[in-house]
Amino acid sequence: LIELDGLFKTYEVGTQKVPALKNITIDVKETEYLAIMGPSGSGKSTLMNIIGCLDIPTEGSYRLKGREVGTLDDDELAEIRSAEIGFVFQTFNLLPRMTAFQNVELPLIYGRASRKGRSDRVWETIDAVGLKERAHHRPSELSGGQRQRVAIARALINRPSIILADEPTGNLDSTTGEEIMQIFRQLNNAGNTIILVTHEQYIAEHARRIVKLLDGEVASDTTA
Amino acid sequence: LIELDGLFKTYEVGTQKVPALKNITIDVKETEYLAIMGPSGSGKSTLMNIIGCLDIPTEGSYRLKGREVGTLDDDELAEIRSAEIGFVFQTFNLLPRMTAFQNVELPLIYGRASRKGRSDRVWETIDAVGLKERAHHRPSELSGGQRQRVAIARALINRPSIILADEPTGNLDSTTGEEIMQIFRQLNNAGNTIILVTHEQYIAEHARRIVKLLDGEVASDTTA
Ligand SMILES: Nc1ncnc2c1ncn2[C@@H]1O[C@H](COP(=O)(O)OP(=O)(O)OP(=O)(O)O)[C@@H](O)[C@H]1O
Ligand SMILES: Nc1ncnc2c1ncn2[C@@H]1O[C@H](COP(=O)(O)OP(=O)(O)OP(=O)(O)O)[C@@H](O)[C@H]1O
Ligand SMILES: [Mg+2]
Ligand SMILES: [Mg+2]
Repeated sequence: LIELDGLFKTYEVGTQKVPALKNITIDVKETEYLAIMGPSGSGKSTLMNIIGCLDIPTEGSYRLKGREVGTLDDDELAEIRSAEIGFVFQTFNLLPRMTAFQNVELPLIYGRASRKGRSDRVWETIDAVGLKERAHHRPSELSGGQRQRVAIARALINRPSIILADEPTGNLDSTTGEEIMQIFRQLNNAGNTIILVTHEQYIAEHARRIVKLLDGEVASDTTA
Repeated sequence: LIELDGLFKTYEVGTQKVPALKNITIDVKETEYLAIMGPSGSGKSTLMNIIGCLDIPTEGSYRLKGREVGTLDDDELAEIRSAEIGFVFQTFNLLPRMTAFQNVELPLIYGRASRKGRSDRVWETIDAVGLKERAHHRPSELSGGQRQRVAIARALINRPSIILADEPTGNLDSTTGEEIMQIFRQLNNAGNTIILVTHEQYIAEHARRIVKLLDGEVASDTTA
């Protein structure tokens, strides 16, 4: 499904080069459940952004379902992102002037579902993350963990087959975090592929495989 | 130092009332080290914002060093916030067009230190949180955990006697999180008062007292 081969990502800050990823080679098969761990700044979000087609590598190959992502044009990338990938951002990236409901509904707006069909699905997903009573609040009227759950709901609403979650429980207490992990468990059992970044060992242990990054490189790749 | 008595905070969303804090009575003495825990949405950040003079209660009393905060005018509140309180926000609140260095330096700009004196102190604090190599990056050029550490450095730069940290290790791996806890430990040993919100038990155990919130109320208040 996902084949990264000799991937490099180097940022440029003024004249300085920041090598965020070096020589990354990882294969992820359909229905896998993978956790990515590593110290702050080790390249986890950078790797997720490339897998999620939000950024392109400086060097190396990324094949998604056999297609070389670097050769796709913007429309094809946008299509993949909306149809196949659900992305939970480390910093949520919610639209501040829309309510939780509207933020979660957004990925459905250009789809084929009727307004009633959309609304039912939005309520179902908002309920699944425990936010029914907060659906009409805007992000500034929500707690940190509530915003995180809106971001999770929005990522899942289109029933993507690949779920990329960057520290999805970072702002959640252990009970609420466990409820989110239950959702991911069900989605994986249903055949979806899950890659989650976490710095918490007990969250990583929900996955069946743990890749550890260190300074932009793969330090270990362990299957349970 | 901090006396909350019968504190209520109720938000209004449209016509709906959201009772975020109910009947909170807590005393915090100088040099205490207190952790606040509780489920997502239980009122922790709301409580921190009131203690930090960033928001006012709907009802009840908050005395800081014997002065009723509700009776102070905006200038007096701004003075307290800049001189006495260092606040690490759950969502960092960094200025996007400034570098990490400039963000950390900001609270010093209106003070009495010379530019060289400021610069030395900024480098010292940036180094203490492990960000020397990233000082000239802007927030969008930093990882989540690096942004969190810029927020921490900025909160500490003015050497405030009261440190309020809202989930300061939420985006940090355990090693980096431990380094931050060491800094807090040293500051507390030096006589500063620390209140930190966390949902992680092993972080809360660094404190000497744990207050647990549930649905806006104090559910337990335990001294180690
Ligand atoms: N500006 C606001 N307007 C309306 N409701 C609000 C506002 N800010 C917070 N709330 C609500 O008040 C409650 C408490 O919010 P608060 O941010 O204090 O929670 P928290 O304990 O910090 O949660 P988390 O662990 O998720 O950060 C939440 O249910 C939230 O939806
Ligand atoms: N746009 C950018 N420009 C320059 N450097 C960047 C940029 N984005 C990230 N970096 C740097 O690349 C490195 C990897 O960043 P990344 O966000 O992938 O780390 P991370 O593993 O997700 O960290 P964290 O656990 O703190 O979220 C960091 O050292 C960061 O400073
Ligand atoms: Mg990250
Ligand atoms: Mg909060």
